[in-house]
Amino acid sequence: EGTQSTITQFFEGS
Amino acid sequence: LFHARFEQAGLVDAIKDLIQDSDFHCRDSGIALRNMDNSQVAVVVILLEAGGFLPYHCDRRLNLGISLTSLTKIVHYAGDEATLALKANDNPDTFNLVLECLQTGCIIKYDIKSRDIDQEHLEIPKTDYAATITIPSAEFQRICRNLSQLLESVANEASEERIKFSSSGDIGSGSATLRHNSDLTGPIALTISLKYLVNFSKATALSYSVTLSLSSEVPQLVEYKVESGFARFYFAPQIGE
Repeated sequence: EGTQSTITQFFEGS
Repeated sequence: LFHARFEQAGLVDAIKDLIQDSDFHCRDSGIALRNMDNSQVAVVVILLEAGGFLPYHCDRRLNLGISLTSLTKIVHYAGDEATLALKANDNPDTFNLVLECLQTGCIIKYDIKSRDIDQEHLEIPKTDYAATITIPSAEFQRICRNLSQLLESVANEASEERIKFSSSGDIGSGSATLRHNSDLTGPIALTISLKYLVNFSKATALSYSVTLSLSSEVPQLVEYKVESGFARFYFAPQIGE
């Protein structure tokens, strides 16, 4: 089983 | 002054379980929405170009903060066939929402207060996916709903000719396989939460087909093309499998 990542790990906020 | 009339109000229903409030960015080119879901694992991006509205008029940039929970309740009255019109004046503390049921001719008007929404703007990088597969949206929804009755997550495996959705849980396992004619750079396997796929597939009424863009260890993209625009759902991957 993997761990669910969050989208902010991939998309940067501005 | 801003005025837009939209004939696919069912779009609201497709995103209401993911995001509760959002800014609608209104420009002369059209309306855009980009927002993360509460659990920060998915992003919804919607672009509706001005040409998809009849009429569309926007003479300056405008951000309308709209409660999708409230908008859903309003739109739900007339279902997918409703026509939705948004109007705002130069001071957009409130906006007008006009809902027309095409079947009965009934028109309902609301004055809605624009909400002040603290929303982070996410930059979405261009991604080259290992697989981009287009399948009938109704089949995709059927598969997601069926597997989700008993199981929680789904493993997507794609090869040259077939995409396989397989899932296992306490009660056992299940799988569904579909043929496709899309190009792949190589075989791919990844796991995704069925609960979210079921949510994304609520956009089925918008488009005959759905495109899945998949790569290991980057967010997956589920895209529905609508008239003069799109609804895109990005979902963060499970890592360390």
